[in-house]
Amino acid sequence: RKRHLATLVSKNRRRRDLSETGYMAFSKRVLKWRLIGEGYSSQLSVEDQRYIFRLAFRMWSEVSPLEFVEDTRSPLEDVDIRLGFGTGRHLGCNQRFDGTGQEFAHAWFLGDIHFDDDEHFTGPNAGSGISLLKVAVHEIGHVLGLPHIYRPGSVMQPSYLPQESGFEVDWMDRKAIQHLYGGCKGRFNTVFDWIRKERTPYGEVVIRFNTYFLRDGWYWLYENRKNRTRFGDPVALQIGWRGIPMDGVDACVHVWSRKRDAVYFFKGTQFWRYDNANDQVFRQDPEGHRYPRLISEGFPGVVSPIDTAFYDRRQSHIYFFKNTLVYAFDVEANSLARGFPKNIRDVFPAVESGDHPDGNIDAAYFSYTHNAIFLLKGTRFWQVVGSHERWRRPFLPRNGLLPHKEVDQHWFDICNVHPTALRL
Amino acid sequence: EKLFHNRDHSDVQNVNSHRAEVITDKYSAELFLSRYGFIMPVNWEEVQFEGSDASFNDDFLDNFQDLIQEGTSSQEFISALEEFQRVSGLPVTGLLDEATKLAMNKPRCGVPDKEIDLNAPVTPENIMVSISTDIHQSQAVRR
Repeated sequence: RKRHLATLVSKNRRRRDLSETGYMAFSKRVLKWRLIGEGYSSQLSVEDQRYIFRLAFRMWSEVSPLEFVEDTRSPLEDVDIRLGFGTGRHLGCNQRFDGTGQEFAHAWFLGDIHFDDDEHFTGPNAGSGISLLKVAVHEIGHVLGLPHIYRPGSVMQPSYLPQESGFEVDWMDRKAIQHLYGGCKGRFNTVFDWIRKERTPYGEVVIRFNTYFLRDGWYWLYENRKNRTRFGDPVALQIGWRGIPMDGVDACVHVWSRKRDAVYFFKGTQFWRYDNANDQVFRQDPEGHRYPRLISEGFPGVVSPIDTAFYDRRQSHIYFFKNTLVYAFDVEANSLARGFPKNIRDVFPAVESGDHPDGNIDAAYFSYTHNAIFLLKGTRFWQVVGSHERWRRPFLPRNGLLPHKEVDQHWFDICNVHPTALRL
Repeated sequence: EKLFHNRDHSDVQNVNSHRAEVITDKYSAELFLSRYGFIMPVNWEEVQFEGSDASFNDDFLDNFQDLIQEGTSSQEFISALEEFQRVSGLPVTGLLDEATKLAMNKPRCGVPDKEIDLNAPVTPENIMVSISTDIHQSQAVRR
């Protein structure tokens, strides 16, 4: 009987494997799901049901490297996760539902999720009944390999708690799923802090900023204090930044000095100036320039397309990066600074020999949160030695690059979602 | 269709649907504790289909029925109850008090809280041993 058991169990594990952690986990990164036809609920419209499940899958995608796509066409055995509603004896499952009360759903390791349609499931924020979104996020957590977690606030608690406002996957649950599937890694096109001035109720002007990460046609607002992206991100670029190229930009530079305050976006051989007040690019700016303009026209001496750029307030220089060269552009003089372009190793020398991005960087970012400049390339970043660091360790080279670290260990949970789930 | 009057179905009435058995006594509590793995870890690994020849499960079901028919020893029941109270954040009394019944009757997920460790060799004897070991420990604690 043991041998029989062993063959029985191993055969069933074909679709999923034990990850190093000993928990079951999918080995694929893009998973297909479907609400099966004979399993529609009688309480919500089919569209509502599908929307809630799409949102539930997206919430897991926002915190893990997994992507989920609804597949209503493939043969059923090719669908990884199948969801359905039923009452009592249902969908060929021999774990019979118990009617109203107690068990409201269950999930099987092979990816089947069943909901007890005797329960009163409601849409998000209905304020009554059992939130289908909450239950779906919980059961999907099981299918992905998470057990019950008794920690208050966890989406994996076995008992249902009435819907609090702002139901989200919290920090510990994120670590739990990333323990199974790893963190979210990827290249960025640009990273910048967007500065805005606000007036307090007392008429004072205060200056705030938000940090943005851009990748292709998507962007995330990163909440530095909470070490995570904004709930519900990524968002499509054209939704938040009207007029810039929809498939992404090479750089964003904020020239901010006593006399100037201008935000530029660069892409290919052109650049745009952004009109913060009207939240779109200028067609013609107050100085009469029509956009888009050629980079060679606006920044003579700079060769485009560029890799990236940032503005250094200390010298009012914009540093443009292209391949292994750095072009420092003196904004006041409207010309390249003397001696530039230079090799990137000469401008930003490695503090630890051999630990250098060697050009072709993805993003150069001055962070107001850290008061530091970061050079990003691939999944790594190098922090530029700041004045404070040099005060403590004078032997460090000017603008030296400290040893690299991993981006996803410094800015957390910047995760892709499947393109079909982008617009929710 | 279930009867309702409000647009958002918030007043839907389950006139004809059956209700889950409310947990009120030791027997129904034992069933609950067994079902969710507090008395005997449950193999939740495989998809169970009606009529499937899940011989593996039959072993368990046999064991399961024996336990329930003979009644779980009061010690086992108390240990399981204490474990449930502990993970549910309830006062650990070992008694089937009102707070515990209330927690057991809450809407919840049907996946067991305690599942069988698939990496350990699985034999009914083995599981029983592990249960009895547990019991010894709790007695020691009690003394």
